Amino acid sequence: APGRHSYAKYNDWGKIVAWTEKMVKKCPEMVSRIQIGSTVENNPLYILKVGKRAGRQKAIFMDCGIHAREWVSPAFCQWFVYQATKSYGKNKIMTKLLDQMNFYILPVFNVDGYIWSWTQNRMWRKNRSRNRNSTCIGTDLNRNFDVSWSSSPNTNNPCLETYRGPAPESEKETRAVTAFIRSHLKSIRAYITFHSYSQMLLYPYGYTPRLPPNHEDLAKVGRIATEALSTRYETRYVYGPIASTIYPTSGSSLDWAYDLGIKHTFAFELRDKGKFGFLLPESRIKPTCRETMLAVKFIAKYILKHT
Amino acid sequence: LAPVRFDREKVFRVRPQDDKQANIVKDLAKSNELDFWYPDATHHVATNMTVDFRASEKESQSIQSALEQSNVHFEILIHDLQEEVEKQFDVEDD
Repeated sequence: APGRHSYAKYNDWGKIVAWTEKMVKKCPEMVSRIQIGSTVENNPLYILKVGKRAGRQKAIFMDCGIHAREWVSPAFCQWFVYQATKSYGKNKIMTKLLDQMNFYILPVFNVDGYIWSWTQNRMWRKNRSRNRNSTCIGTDLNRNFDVSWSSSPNTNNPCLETYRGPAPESEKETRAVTAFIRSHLKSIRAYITFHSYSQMLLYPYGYTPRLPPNHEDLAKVGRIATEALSTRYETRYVYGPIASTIYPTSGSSLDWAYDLGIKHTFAFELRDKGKFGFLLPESRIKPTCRETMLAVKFIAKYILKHT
Repeated sequence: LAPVRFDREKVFRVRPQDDKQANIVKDLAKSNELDFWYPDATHHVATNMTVDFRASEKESQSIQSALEQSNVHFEILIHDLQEEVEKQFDVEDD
């Protein structure tokens, strides 16, 4: 028995799986569960499709928990599904969004790593794949995407936290996600990924200081989204391109999705700014999710209107 | 396997003021097993960047001494990581 799921607490993988089943049973007309693949340790990778109508319409893909120890990220994905289903028919904006678009939500991207962070090592970041000729375990899934994959220095050592893997898309989790996004590319208009911590809203690029062609548009969305976020608790987020706002990266999901053709891609670095770091107390989950919801709803509204 | 514990492990926050100080942090990473929280790797460490890293109890003292000797300003964000791991579960069950 997985125990009781709570939106105010961190939930282990067993509880999250049971929660996905519960959401589908509770709102069958709005939520469906799709298994997009499995992990090295044979855990299922589930996406929840949230939206009111079937058929060809716009969609936003969101993922949480690429990095195992960033626990507030999966908490947000669960919160989003809960709020979406709860406020449909009550909240005007959410009703419109769900009537006219779908959300594909991957509540935990790095399932094996997440389980490991619960059971063995709270500070675990990578996935749990074995590496040839090394006793060090795991690949950083956010360095494993096929976008300027080999350009960053010091990411070819399996013992480092930012190890990029032996090849682009070498990891089962990465391949499952990229295959799903490629096969739904016609409908996916935005990609949003959730990390922690440092309170930022990022857009491409990370692998080059060059700005993407629609950077003015992305900056405008970033500015308004962070303003919306701050209205609830005055939490200050900064926004900007990855390379100059946080630090240069290669092989990241955000840049990959952008170069694939999804021209609105964002990464949230959720709370906090370092007081707790990866150990954000559960009492901060709800406020973090509430304020983030404001930014995500703004982005979704923008996508609906402008893409 | 018993879960990893983090008793008396520390999280340092350093803000190198110049290249020399940034290199001191990078050198510390070569001689100690540091877990970089922000940025996520040593090679990103740069002047005027806020750098957060975790260090074992054993290495914390020598790291602190090295930073003090080099006049690198630092603060200790977390004094006992295991305590914080336990304190994160601060919401009672429904």
